[in-house]
Amino acid sequence: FFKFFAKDESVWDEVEEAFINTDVGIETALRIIDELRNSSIKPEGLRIALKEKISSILGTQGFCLNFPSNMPAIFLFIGVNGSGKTTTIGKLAFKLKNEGKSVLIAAADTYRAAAIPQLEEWARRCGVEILKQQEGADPGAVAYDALDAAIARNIDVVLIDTAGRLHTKHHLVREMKKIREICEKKIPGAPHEILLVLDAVSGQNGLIQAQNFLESVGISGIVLTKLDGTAKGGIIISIADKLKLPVKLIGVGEGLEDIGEFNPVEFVEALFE
Amino acid sequence: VFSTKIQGIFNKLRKKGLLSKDDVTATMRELRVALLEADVNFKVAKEFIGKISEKAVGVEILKSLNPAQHVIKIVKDELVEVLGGDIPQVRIESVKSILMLGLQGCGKTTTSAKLAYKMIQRKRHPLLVGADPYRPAAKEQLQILGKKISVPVFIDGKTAIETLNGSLEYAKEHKCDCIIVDSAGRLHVDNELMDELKVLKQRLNPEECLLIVDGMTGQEAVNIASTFEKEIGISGVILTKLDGDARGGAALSIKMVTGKPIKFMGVGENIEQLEPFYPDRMAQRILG
Ligand SMILES: Nc1nc2c(ncn2[C@@H]2O[C@H](COP(=O)(O)OP(=O)(O)OP(=O)(O)O)[C@@H](O)[C@H]2O)c(=O)[nH]1
Ligand SMILES: Nc1nc2c(ncn2[C@@H]2O[C@H](COP(=O)(O)OP(=O)(O)OP(=O)(O)O)[C@@H](O)[C@H]2O)c(=O)[nH]1
Ligand SMILES: [Mg+2]
Ligand SMILES: [Mg+2]
Repeated sequence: FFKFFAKDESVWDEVEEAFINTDVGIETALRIIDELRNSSIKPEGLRIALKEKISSILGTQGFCLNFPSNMPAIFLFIGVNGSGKTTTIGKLAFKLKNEGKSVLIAAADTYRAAAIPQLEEWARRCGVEILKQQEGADPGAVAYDALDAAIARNIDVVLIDTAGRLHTKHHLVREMKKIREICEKKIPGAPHEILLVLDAVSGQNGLIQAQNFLESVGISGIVLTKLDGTAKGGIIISIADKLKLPVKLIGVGEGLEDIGEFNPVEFVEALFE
Repeated sequence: VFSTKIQGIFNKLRKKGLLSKDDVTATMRELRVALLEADVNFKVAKEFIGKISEKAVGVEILKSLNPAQHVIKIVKDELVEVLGGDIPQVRIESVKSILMLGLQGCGKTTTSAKLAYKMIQRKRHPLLVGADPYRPAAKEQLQILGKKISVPVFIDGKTAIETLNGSLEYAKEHKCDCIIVDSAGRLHVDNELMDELKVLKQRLNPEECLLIVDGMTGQEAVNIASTFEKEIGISGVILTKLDGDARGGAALSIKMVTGKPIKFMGVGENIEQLEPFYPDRMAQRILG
């Protein structure tokens, strides 16, 4: 990857191919290449220049989770079907618990078969409490109850799991808006994070998902999952470039500890491996 | 949109008898952008465009079409040809064993139930087998889906191979005429789980070995599909979540690189939302 052999014009074709291979997408790739071509970069300095360019797009801040003071932190997880929301919540609950925080998991996916038992198992594995209602219950009601319980019991963090939904399904987007409004009314400033969970294997549709959900519901950050696979997740470069959305967490496996904070330096290094 | 851009290119060129090399080059640039935006793999797009360029230069423009329309027609026809050709369908009425495999979260469990539902509609007696011992509540998920459509679900066993062995016995005893085995999501680079899959396949010797792929898969579709084909061997592919707006370029990548047919498309979370794969619809979708 990114092994430059050409010392002439054709090196730009190699760069373009390397970018596309990571799912950065042709528009962002060509734009980055254009900017580098117009600066007088020597072939020897190209690798460094590319790393700097990508790093500047990813930015230097916004990677940390937003914990408000004096109230429970409410984190709402959204994303398309199968991206890794439920598993991420299990891992994050474990991580926060080990950092000394009290955590409540809210089972607001009341729709998919065995969604609640799946989340219950994760709660059991990390020794964290789960708030749930019956299958088919209103997800907004579950979110409300969870926030209510968090306030009453002085809980530090609430992680809200939701059903997978395609951004093209208007009734599901409306449902998500409603969940968000319920959080806002119950605790001012909530949700303190609306995290879009995105599979690293996603192609250009990842950018479309981010654009759509940002517009309809609001997104504060991205969780990039399944980075333990072979996909590089380059789509987040386009997302940072076009939407200025930061990645806050990464998923690197199916185990309880397979979660990490997003480190832009490591991410860029991994792109070039 | 590809066709609008191509129309734009040719509006600048007046009536022409034959497509010139320059006409084609300009068009191919637009085509490349369209394919890459649709998640077609970089190398696959290059190869596909090479094919089209050869076919398009010097072509006599049909009297019924303008040059742009004719180029679009050539591209679309070629796409349909590559994607389809003569697709050997999953013979729902007669297939006896199906092994479902793929990456995490692509839709294996849901699609297993969808296939069972198609068989129920043909008055067959399928057996769903929950051979995923890892994912929390995976077996429960399949049980719930099976119950909805009155299909028995076999889940006994601590390991995947134990469950498979038990299910073969069960199927015989209960006269089930097709066994559909749902397996755990796995990375194509996880040696242990790929070995497990080899063992499952060997034991079941399935008539259909279906790779389930998320419709929004990007450039890695080639690597994923060719690894599963090389290591395990597949008979076909099902592309899921095509009820969204993912362009589905993975379909072209997978077909071109593995030669394996795409047999169905998942178009929703409900049990009846599994459609046969239509190459012309997919071609239209990829071009955008
Ligand atoms: N390898 C790997 N697998 C993951 C990762 N995160 C989640 N998974 C797997 O991906 C699959 C789907 O995960 P879920 O947590 O059920 O995804 P979800 O978004 O909640 O799915 P829905 O609720 O159905 O929309 C499971 O098999 C998980 O174990 C990761 O970081 N790496
Ligand atoms: N919109 C849509 N959602 C789908 C489709 N097929 C499956 N899903 C959803 O995708 C998510 C994942 O489906 P599963 O069947 O659990 O996927 P899986 O491959 O078995 O997942 P693992 O066992 O964890 O690897 C669920 O939310 C399904 O409802 C489809 O065609 N369209
Ligand atoms: Mg879930
Ligand atoms: Mg499954």
